[in-house]
Amino acid sequence: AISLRNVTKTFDAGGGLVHALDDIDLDIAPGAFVSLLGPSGCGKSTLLRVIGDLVKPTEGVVEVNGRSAEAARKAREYGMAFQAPGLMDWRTIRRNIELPLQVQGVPRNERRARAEEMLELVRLTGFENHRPRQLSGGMQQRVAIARALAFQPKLLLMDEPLGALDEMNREYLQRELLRIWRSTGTTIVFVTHSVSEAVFLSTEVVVMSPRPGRIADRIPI
Amino acid sequence: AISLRNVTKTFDAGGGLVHALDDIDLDIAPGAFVSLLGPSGCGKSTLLRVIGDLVKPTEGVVEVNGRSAEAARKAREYGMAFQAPGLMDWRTIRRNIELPLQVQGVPRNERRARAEEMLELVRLTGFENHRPRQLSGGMQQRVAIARALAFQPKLLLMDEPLGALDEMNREYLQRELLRIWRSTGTTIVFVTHSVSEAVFLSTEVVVMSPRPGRIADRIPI
Ligand SMILES: Nc1ncnc2c1ncn2[C@@H]1O[C@H](COP(=O)(O)OP(=O)(O)OP(=O)(O)O)[C@@H](O)[C@H]1O
Ligand SMILES: Nc1ncnc2c1ncn2[C@@H]1O[C@H](COP(=O)(O)OP(=O)(O)OP(=O)(O)O)[C@@H](O)[C@H]1O
Ligand SMILES: [Mg+2]
Ligand SMILES: [Mg+2]
Repeated sequence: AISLRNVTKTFDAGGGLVHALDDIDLDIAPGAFVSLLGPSGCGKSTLLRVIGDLVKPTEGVVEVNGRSAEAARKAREYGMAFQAPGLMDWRTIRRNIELPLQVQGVPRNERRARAEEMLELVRLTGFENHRPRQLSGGMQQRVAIARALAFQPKLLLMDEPLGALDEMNREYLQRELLRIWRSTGTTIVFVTHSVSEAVFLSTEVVVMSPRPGRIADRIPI
Repeated sequence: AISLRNVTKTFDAGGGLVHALDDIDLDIAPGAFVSLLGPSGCGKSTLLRVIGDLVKPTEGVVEVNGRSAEAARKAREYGMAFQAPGLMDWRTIRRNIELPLQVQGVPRNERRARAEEMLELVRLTGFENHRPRQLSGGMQQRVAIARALAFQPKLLLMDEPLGALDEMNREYLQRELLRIWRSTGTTIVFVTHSVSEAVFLSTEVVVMSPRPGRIADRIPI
């Protein structure tokens, strides 16, 4: 479903060059659950953004579902949960979750029902009319997850989505994510700092080296 | 050093009331290292903000070093690392770390040397001239820690400061924090979702109940 060939990304910053990604080759099969591990600053978020066409590679080719990353993004083929929740302050929680459905033209009643279902999944029923800033850090992250899952995407890109949660909420959502994955056959690329979480969730773990980010190891689970 | 009596905080939001904190009594001795644990949304960040006078309690009294929380804040008696890094986008990393020193009138050369020392501590040497948005999530969190430590405050308030880090960086910074704590005798109030981290670092662990946030348990370590 995803293929990266010779992907390199260099940023121009702070008066010098930052080599975020260096000659990455990576294949992710349809329906796989791949976790990405590696030290802070090694390029995990950048790699996810390259797959999601939020960042253009300096060199190399990215294909998602047989087309370019850009085409996949424009066709809205994936849901993404960012490392910082990225919610819209001026919308309520419900309207934040409904946004991808709205963009896809889903009718109002159906949108509302789906948003309600997602809120229940992430255990935030009752917070529909709140604004993002009125929620705790972990609650905002859960809304981001709800939004990413809302339109049942075939591909899910998730950047440390459970890091801000206590152990009980985290384990609950790990099990829910696994259940959704099994029942929908979606492909998931999941960044985490927890080795145990990666092993629990994934079909394969990809380990990245410190900057410049390369793939150090690929471990089938 | 810190005393809370009957502290209650209620927010008006989303068409209803949110009881974030309910009748909290808490004493933190000078030089203690207290960790705060509890489920997402239970009131930990709110409690930290009440201590730091960033939020006024609905009821109750807060004293920090024998004066009101407000007086302590105005006298700049503490350093704070927030759950979302809260860096200033328009300043470089170095100038972000220098800010509290600047506010305290520390001379330029001394400020610069101290900022450099802090950057080295959090292992971000070489990123002085970058902008916050050019850093990864974990790197931004480390800058927030560097900034909180910069002026060697007597009281440190830290809200999940290590959550965005891989295990190696996290353990390294845990040891560094412990070392600084022992050598400076500073008082630390530390929110974390990791039970093992709380036990490793603290003299005492305070466990909060789910909303409305109360103190469920206090465990000397
Ligand atoms: N400005 C606000 N307006 C309305 N409600 C708020 C506000 N700030 C916090 N709350 C509510 O108070 C409760 C406690 O929030 P708080 O941020 O303290 O939780 P927390 O324990 O830090 O959670 P987490 O572990 O997810 O960071 C939550 O239900 C939240 O929605
Ligand atoms: N827009 C940008 N401009 C300049 N440099 C950038 C930019 N985005 C990322 N970088 C740099 O690229 C490197 C990789 O960043 P990335 O965010 O991918 O790391 P990460 O593996 O996600 O780290 P973390 O675990 O801390 O989230 C870092 O050194 C970062 O400073
Ligand atoms: Mg990242
Ligand atoms: Mg919090």
